[in-house]
Amino acid sequence: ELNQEQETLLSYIVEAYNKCRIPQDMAKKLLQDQFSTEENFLLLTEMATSQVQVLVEFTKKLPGFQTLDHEDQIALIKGSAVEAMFLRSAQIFNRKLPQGHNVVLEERIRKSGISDDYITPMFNFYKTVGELQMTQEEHALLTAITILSPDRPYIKDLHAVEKLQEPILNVLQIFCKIHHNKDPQHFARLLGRLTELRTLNHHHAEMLSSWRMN
Amino acid sequence: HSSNTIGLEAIIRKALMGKYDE
Repeated sequence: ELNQEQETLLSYIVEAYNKCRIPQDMAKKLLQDQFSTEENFLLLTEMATSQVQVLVEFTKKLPGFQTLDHEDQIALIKGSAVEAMFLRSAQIFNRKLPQGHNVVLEERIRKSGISDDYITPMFNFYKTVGELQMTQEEHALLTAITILSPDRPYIKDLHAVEKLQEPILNVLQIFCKIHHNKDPQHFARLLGRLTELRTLNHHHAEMLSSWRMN
Repeated sequence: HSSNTIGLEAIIRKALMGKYDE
């Protein structure tokens, strides 16, 4: 069972995560179907900027984050932004969206000028996340764990970051034991997604340059 | 790539300072 302190940590992170939404008008724009490649590029760029802003708002609410060294705060978000966004996109893609919305979104991404070499692993990742049937709690905790990873470049006080990440990992592990008692590997599977995210992050920089060239 | 990284960092710095707070 989760103790009182862990319950509080969980509900705090979930509440912060639930507030993590891009503005409605921007989400609507994504579903309008008339678009040229150039408009698509601009829109996806605008979306990414908005997602980073939302991500920072979430991160600021993570217990202890604002006590970290300011430059370490920036290094953590900078190192994890792409991974947190992939995780978020996976969640959105796996939701039951209104009829046809997934198709429009997928088409928009496929027509964005990004090479298939990058698109295919991304949609594979969405699929593997979908198979885990993660709850909102798991998404919130896994996102927090991704952001509070001490092994990002330029982190000065690794120990301070570890101290924030560890209790969240513990909560996730217990949460998995409670809610997935038929699958003892569930927690390990969730952590496995973090490895996949690292790979996607690694390819992201290359992906952007190829996109810009196109 | 480097200009993108600078762009990302600028967005993060502004957001951390609360410039996008509503």
